[in-house]
Amino acid sequence: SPALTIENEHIRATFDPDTGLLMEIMNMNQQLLLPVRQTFFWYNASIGDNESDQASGAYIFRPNQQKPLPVSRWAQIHLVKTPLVQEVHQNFSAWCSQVVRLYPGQRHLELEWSVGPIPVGDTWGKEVISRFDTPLETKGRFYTDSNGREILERRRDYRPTWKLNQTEPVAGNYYPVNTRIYITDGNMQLTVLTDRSQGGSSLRDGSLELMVHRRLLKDDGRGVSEPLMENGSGAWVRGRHLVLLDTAQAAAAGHRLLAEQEVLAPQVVLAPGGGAAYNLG
Amino acid sequence: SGDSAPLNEAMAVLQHHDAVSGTSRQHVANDYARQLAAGWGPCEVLLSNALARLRGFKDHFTFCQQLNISICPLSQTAARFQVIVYNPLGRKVNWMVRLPVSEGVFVVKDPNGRTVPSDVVIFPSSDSQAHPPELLFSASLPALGFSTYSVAQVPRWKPQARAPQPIPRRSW
Repeated sequence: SPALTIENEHIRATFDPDTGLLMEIMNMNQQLLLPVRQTFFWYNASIGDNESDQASGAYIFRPNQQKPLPVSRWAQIHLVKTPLVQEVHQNFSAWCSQVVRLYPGQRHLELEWSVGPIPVGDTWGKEVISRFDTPLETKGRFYTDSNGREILERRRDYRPTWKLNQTEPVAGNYYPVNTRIYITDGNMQLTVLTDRSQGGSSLRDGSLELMVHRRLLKDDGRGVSEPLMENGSGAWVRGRHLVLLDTAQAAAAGHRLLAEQEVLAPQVVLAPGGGAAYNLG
Repeated sequence: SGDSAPLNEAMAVLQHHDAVSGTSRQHVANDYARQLAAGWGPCEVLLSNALARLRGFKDHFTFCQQLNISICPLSQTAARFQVIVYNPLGRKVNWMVRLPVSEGVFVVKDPNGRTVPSDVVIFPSSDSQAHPPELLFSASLPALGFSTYSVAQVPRWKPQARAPQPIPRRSW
């Protein structure tokens, strides 16, 4: 079957009809086309190994192998198209789903993910990420924000003030993401805005990942004395990633305004009945 | 009387990394939630008082705290309600309002009484409790201000056997 698309006057997102995964994003104003494959993976949490008895826990992120496992290689999808919204509903597993959404006039793609409760019946702690893979040649560099203000350049396996001996190739390249993370090849920039503080990284050129949820069975021995395992409402998380594709020159204008609108989002209050209309004057 | 100080104070406590990154014990996390909830209540009263003053009349305002998971008892049960949307930014914003509703057809009117385009989206899931229909409309919000939209459910048009009519499209 032909590729599935959702589009408005600014953006077109294309999905692979065989896998149901996001395949390509196009900025139609700038005529930018970027193959983007996005899906969910999970790292198996370390419980300690020959190198170190350090387990992954509330303080420490330490996967037991470098390569994360896919939550699913494909998603069951449903398409919703109305004049006011276009959505692709992706179901990856019983505990992981996502809605990719586009409203008219919107210059970004909205990814609303729902993850949890993460199953741990197999006694493996799991740390779930959303990963975007692109062919961008990013030369080991990616960018994260410092509390929504300054943007800091991050370099894989590198520290600007000392010679790094990288012993944790995944965790050692994770950085705090308060509002945004991006990768660029100097011409094109892929930016992802978050709705909360998360951890993020770019572990391969052209790749960008954000950790969305964790459920662990061991305490990391750093003072909490509890494994990171919520059983109540905290077992479920729902959040949003806003994805922008733009030229490297124009990208900041887009993500700064959008992040402002995300952090200071409109507040909805309801009142029963018909009531009199409030006149703006 | 309303008060924003308890929420201010709870938010101040929650700047600690234990609350931001989840490095607290579970009973501490529960206490963070308790402090936030205790602060939210009087702040809702403060906001309601402010809105009543600005709008010129008192109303029973409802804050739907679970809108992110499509739960809002008022919009899901009332046939008529008002939607007040406050924009904290110093510039005008167009924002898509999404509210869970019962199935049906709705008319949405802007602050000037003009009908605005709206849509009820029914999701591809058999579980209507987990995925209720959602009413969508675009709200135009002034800088550092609010707009009030009114929503009314209208009866479905039922075809008459003796007087066939073209089926009206949901064009609101």
